[in-house]
Amino acid sequence: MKMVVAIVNDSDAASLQSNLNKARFQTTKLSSSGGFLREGNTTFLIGTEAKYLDELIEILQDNCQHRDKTVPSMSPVANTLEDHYSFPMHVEVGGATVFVVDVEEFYKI
Amino acid sequence: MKMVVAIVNDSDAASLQSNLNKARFQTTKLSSSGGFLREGNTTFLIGTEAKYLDELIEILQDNCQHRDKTVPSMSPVANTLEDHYSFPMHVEVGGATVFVVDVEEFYKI
Amino acid sequence: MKMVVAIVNDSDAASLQSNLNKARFQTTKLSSSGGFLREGNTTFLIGTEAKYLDELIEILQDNCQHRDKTVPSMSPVANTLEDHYSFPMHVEVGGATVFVVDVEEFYKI
Ligand SMILES: Nc1ncnc2c1ncn2[C@@H]1O[C@@H]2COP(=O)(O)O[C@H]3[C@@H](O)[C@H](n4cnc5c(N)ncnc54)O[C@@H]3COP(=O)(O)O[C@H]2[C@H]1O
Ligand SMILES: Nc1ncnc2c1ncn2[C@@H]1O[C@@H]2COP(=O)(O)O[C@H]3[C@@H](O)[C@H](n4cnc5c(N)ncnc54)O[C@@H]3COP(=O)(O)O[C@H]2[C@H]1O
Ligand SMILES: Nc1ncnc2c1ncn2[C@@H]1O[C@@H]2COP(=O)(O)O[C@H]3[C@@H](O)[C@H](n4cnc5c(N)ncnc54)O[C@@H]3COP(=O)(O)O[C@H]2[C@H]1O
Repeated sequence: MKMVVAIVNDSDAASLQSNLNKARFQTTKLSSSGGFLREGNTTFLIGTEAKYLDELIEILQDNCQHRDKTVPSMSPVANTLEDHYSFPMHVEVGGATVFVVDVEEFYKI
Repeated sequence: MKMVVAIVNDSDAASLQSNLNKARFQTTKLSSSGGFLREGNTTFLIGTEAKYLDELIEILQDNCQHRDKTVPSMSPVANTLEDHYSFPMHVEVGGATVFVVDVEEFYKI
Repeated sequence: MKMVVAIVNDSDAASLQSNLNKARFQTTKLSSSGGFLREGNTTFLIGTEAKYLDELIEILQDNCQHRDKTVPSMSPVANTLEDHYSFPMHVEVGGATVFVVDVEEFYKI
């Protein structure tokens, strides 16, 4: 059993969820926010057997899009970081950031 | 040190929390939602030494109940999945889904 | 790649976030609550290469403070635990509780 932690853009979360259900992946959703842009995003916890990992990664690739964002100079983020970066700043937000962690024991109670 | 991730029904969370406190387990609670039924549930993060895992699993078994749910045909879930399942659909929600993950390093700062 | 799960006091989260950004750590933030005091706190998920762990721990040490709290006798926590502890009760809340977990696979989609 593996635990997949996938951080995705809010706007992709609904279609990703439907396609995971159709492929019979069981998931739990957590509301989260990005550390840099301070915008809301979605963190999925997905416990799955190792043999389904490739299929899962493919569903993430098909449902999670890159997005270009611009951080304006007069924003809270720019104010805290203005001595480290120059604003306005172009940022490319990926479709999904995915961590696969080994699960030693799994229980359904 | 192990990290236990336990996803439980909201209605069991309060009594589970009290019994974990009494047994001196330290926990952190996250609000979450189920991927299939889209209903709120609770995700506990519980860092504990391996020798207390059996006791922890027992407390989960004593405090987390199975529940039967019916997903009606005219619901948002049914609308997105109607070509994959037939509705109304009987669903048995378990008491707890539990993942045990190894912790390589642990710090109290 | 390692996944660092750091649970910190809400009042330290903002300055911690800025200093993690400046040091170019990528993070995701989850709202959480403590199991014992039932107060809000912040759980950071930080994926980082093992060689940056020492630097990350130092940033946590510099930004997360201990706090003394008193749990009064007439509080919800005291009511559920009064046969296990005596109230009012002095509690020392640490700056951060940190778990480091190994990541088997990492994808940027
Ligand atoms: N210190 C820094 N300096 C310059 N640019 C920076 C930066 N930190 C982040 N960025 C850029 O900003 C985008 C949004 O990051 P944010 O932290 O809001 O939102 C992130 C965060 O919530 C999560 N994430 C990404 N990598 C992570 C990691 N290693 N650990 C934990 N969460 C991560 O995934 C979201 C999207 O990340 P993605 O890499 O696609 O896209 C990132 C990246 O392109
Ligand atoms: N491998 C895993 N990884 C991550 N989180 C997991 C997980 N297995 C279970 N969970 C979490 O635990 C909750 C209860 O799952 P359970 O399997 O007892 O009860 C499930 C199961 O009996 C059924 N179910 C879930 N997905 C299904 C699917 N694709 N097809 C048919 N039935 C499904 O619906 C019930 C409620 O599911 P829901 O997703 O709303 O809520 C789930 C989800 O939040
Ligand atoms: N092993 C673990 N697994 C998961 N999360 C963990 C954890 N250890 C700590 N945490 C998280 O970190 C917060 C601060 O814990 P700390 O140990 O510094 O400070 C704790 C500790 O000094 C004390 N405490 C906690 N549980 C206790 C118990 N059963 N009996 C007596 N004191 C307790 O109350 C303070 C606040 O605890 P609270 O639960 O509200 O909030 C906790 C909890 O959210």
